[in-house]
Amino acid sequence: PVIRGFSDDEPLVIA
Amino acid sequence: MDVVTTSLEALIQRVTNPQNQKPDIAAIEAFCVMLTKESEGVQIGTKLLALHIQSSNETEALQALALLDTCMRRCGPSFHAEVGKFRFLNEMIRLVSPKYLGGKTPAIVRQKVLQLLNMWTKEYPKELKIKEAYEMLKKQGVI
Repeated sequence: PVIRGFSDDEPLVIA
Repeated sequence: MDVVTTSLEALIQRVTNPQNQKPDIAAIEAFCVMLTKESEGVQIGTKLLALHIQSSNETEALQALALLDTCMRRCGPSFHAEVGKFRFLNEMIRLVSPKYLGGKTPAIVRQKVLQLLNMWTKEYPKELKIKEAYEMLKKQGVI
């Protein structure tokens, strides 16, 4: 099972 | 609004004022100190920097980028970590990307953004997202 942690960020914007 | 936000806003407005004939050293110093001393200083400071580097006034944007450069040199690992998140880096990417603001950002501002990112990939190798963002810009042909 995949355990997802809390992410304090956003995804990278692709230019 | 809390006093830290109000103070940092007033300071960044002094630092980035397009009428400045020379750098406002006192305001730059006070901004750096407050950013590091206050518990939310880094988060509030980076939001304000992101906003001001995107100013449509070239002088304001360049002064904001200079302040960002100074803060990276002076404000320590917690500042590096916040700048090293995509949340902040995305705002620099938007400035140089033709898909977003790149078409209307002055060349001198675009060059400064890319120069800072390039420098940071070397000086802050632990901030892996900076390198990832820079590699993406190369791959997309922005650099």
